[in-house]
Order: sequence, then structure tokens, then C-alpha cells
Amino acid sequence: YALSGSMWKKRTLTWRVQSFPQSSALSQETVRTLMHHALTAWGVESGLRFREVGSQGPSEPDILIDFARAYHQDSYPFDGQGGTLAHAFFPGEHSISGDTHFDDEETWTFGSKAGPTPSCLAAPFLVWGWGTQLQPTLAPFPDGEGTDLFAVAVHEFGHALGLGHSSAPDSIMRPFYQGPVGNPAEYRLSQDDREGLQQLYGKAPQPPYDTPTRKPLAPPPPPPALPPDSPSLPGPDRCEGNFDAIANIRGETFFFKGPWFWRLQPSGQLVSPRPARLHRFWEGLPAQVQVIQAAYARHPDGRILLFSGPQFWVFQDRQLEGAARPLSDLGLPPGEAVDAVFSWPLNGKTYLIRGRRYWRYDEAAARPDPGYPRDLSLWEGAPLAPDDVTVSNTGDTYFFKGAHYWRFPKGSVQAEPDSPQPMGPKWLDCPAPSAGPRAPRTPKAT
Amino acid sequence: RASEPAAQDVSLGVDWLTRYGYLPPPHPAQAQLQSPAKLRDAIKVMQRFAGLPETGLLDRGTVAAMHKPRCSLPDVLGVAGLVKRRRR
Repeated sequence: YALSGSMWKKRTLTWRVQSFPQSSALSQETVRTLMHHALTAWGVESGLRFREVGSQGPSEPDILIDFARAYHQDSYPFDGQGGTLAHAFFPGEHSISGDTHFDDEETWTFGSKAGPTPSCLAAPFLVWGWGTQLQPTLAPFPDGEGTDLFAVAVHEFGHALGLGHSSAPDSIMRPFYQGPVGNPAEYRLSQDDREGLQQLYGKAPQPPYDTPTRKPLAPPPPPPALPPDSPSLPGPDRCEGNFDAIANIRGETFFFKGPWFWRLQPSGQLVSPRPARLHRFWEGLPAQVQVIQAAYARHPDGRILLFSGPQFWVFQDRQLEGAARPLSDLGLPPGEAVDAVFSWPLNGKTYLIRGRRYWRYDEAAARPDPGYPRDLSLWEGAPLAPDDVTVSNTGDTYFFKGAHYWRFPKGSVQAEPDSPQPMGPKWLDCPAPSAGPRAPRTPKAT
Repeated sequence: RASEPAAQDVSLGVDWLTRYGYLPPPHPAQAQLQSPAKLRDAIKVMQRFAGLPETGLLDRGTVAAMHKPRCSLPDVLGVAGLVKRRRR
């Protein structure tokens, strides 16, 4: 590897995609997600963190990403399709330092066949951190066509962090384009690249956990002034538990109960002890929907799905996208409802639980997996008919029921021996319950 | 003997090697001729980056590699060839 001689002093870098490819078939959402993964590939091997910022931010982000063509006001004009693909500027105090430019005249692709899916992806219970499973917004491009945006982005962000080109055979920092590098959610830097990076920024201080770098959803609109005689804290008491749905949405945990919800920030701080109104936040959710039975953030594209009865609604950020859809679209029998839904960031599969059965849906193939439903007892120690299930930012799986939670460590299908635990103190800033009866432990799976 | 590269390939090759940092930019005042040894060394370093046999010759494979899609940044930073590279 080679070091450019400059590096960032700070360890949290901000980034934003300022312009998107005009001619590419990749959606803006996919481009942003690919950039998130390309930055994360460097972040998990070092102490660096990357945070996406909006255009209204107070200052320019450290890494400004543009798709430009020909001469674009820097000393590296692009040359049309082929030839030079992209460049980035080394760290420094100059406003252009860290900025990354891609040639908009290239055919930027993602998802062109990059070799067979590793068998580990087939493992039904491999739990990883909060990543973002991607799916090509269009059918994968046939091999040989186009330039893999993720692979080039990882290379260019190596420059933006202070690495020069490398001649090591397996390095992503080789100057010539080497083709796709496989599934972004699983990509890992070569040893040569890790050594170069760690020369500059040291090793990751703890096992690499993905922390979402997408902006959390915008805050809810301020509640209307309450009439004078209204109770001090409208809505249900969060410390009772018994939530209808719980979901990790872009790093924040949402707790739904009736037409209300609470939000828990990644720091563990509640956005507010007062619940927000469901319909004031989820714009377009039909008024007659008063209970959300399950919710999850879909990994390929970040959409948020809310379930009620035999239907579900898809949201892009906070806005409803399209009409209600039947749960049978996800493989459940007509008329069936769900207790819980969650998604595995790694394999892009979504699990839908009802009672003691669960179905599995393949987001990438956009079809239910055959051979379902299966028995939920595969999750040793899990409660049947859970209120909801979610994967935390640290990659652990949490089943919730009543006022308790069952924690499954990352990658495990056995509940922690000390499960269940009261959820109030850990999640909702509530006092520990008096030593009431423990939640019933479900019989060990035979 | 490998066939001598066409003059155009040599010219394009020297431009390419200069652009990506393998050769120092030409200095009009000195008009120093690129010594063949320096050119050969520059080609060898480029062949290492390209994963080619390090012949030091502007052979067909080397010229073809110069047309491959790549990053715009130079491969050798600072004064050509003088940056210390970390060797494992």
C-alpha cells in the first residue's frame, strides 16, 4: 500500500451525495446505500465513523460526492465512457479535500453477477449488524456490461481517507478497475488495504458493528396545543409494555401502541416521554387504521412497512407510497394477519411470525420462500405470538412480549439464559417492575 | 527480439507514464531526454501495478493495459518513483 501523506484528524466524517448519475438505472436510494456500504467497509476496520448529512447542514460535509462529466472545475477532467472512471481528493483543510467524483458518462451498475451467493447467506439464522441488504433496482446487469459503482466507490474513499494506489494483487486500491467485488453488505477489505488504513487511523476499537449512517427520520411535527382539561400525558403509559409493534428504523427503535408511538434514539434516549400521534407522522396512513400489529424497515431500499390486519402499507421515509397491499403478497394465507415481522440485513430475507409459525420472504427475488411456514420453536426460548421482533444496531435479535424482552446474541438462535428481562428499564426509561411473576418461559424446543 | 513499439505507442506511453506519476513531468528548459534506463524502470513499475510481467518493454500487453478503465489519480505520488512504498 502507499500513504498519501495526509489524513483526517477527526474520526467522524460527514458525507453527502450532492449529484446523482443522470444516465444510470440506479435509483438515488440505491446510490446512497452503496455509498453508505462503501464508507462502512473502511469504517469497520478502523475507528472511523461516517454520518450522512442533508443539504441544509450548517457546513459542507467532509466528503462531497458528485457525478460529473468532462471538465468539472478540477484538474482531472473525465474522458467519457471508459478510460478514467473516478477520482477523489486526499484529506486536508482545502474545501475539496475528501471530495469524490464519478464520471457520469460511465454506465454505473450494481448487482451484476459477482459470483455465487456464499453458502453462509443460506443460513436461516445468521444474525449480523444493522447493515443494508441491497437489491439491484433493476434486473442485474449481464456480466461485462457497466462499471460496478460499489467497487469504484470503495477505491475512491480509500483516497479520500489518505491512501494512494497499491500494487498488491488483492488490494481495492489497485489503479485499474477489477470488476465487481460481491455483496456490499458483506464486503471486507484485503489485508493490504486494512494495514494501510490502520497505519493512519488505528484499528477498530471494538468488534466492527455497523452503525447506520443514514439520517434518522425527520422529527414528528409538534403536537397541537392540548385542550386545558386534557390529561397531562395523553395516550397510553409506555411503562405497561404490551406494545402492538416494535421496529428498528434507521437506528431508532419505534414502539407502537394504539394510535401512538414512542421513538428511542441510538443513544438510548427517548425522543420524548410523550407518545407521538401515529397519523400525524405516517402521512397517508388511513384513518381507520388504529393499531399497527407489526413494522419493519426493509433493507434493500430502506422502505418502512406497517402491518395492520391482513394488509400492509409501504412508506418512503414518512410518506405513504401506493395503496394498501394484502399480506398474501408476502406469502401468508389470504386473510391471515401477523404478530411480528423482521428482516435479516445480511441475507435480505424477511420473517413473518403468526402464533407459533413463521414464513420467510426473499426481498431480492421479491417472492416468498418455498417450504414455509415453519415452527417458531427453532428460536430456543422465544415466546410464541410475540408482540414484535427486531434486530438491534449491534446485531442482536430481540423478541418482545408483554413487558419483557428475550435477547438472542448476534448470530445465535438461543435466547440468553437470563431471558426474559423487563423491557422498561433497558428500553423505555421506566422503573424496574416490582418482582411480579416472570413472563412464562416457553418450553425448550425438543 | 520483441518488435519495436510504434513511435505513436512510445509517445502515448510516455504521456501516460508521466500522467500517472511514473515519469517526472518534462521540463521544457532542460529538455532532458528520458534515459532509456529510466523509461524501462518506469515501465516496470507500471507493469507491477497492472499485474503484468515486469519486462520494462512497451509490449502489446502493456500498451493495452494503458487503455483499461482506471482511477484518475496518479499511481506514484510525489516526485516520480521517489515516494517510499511500504513493502511487506
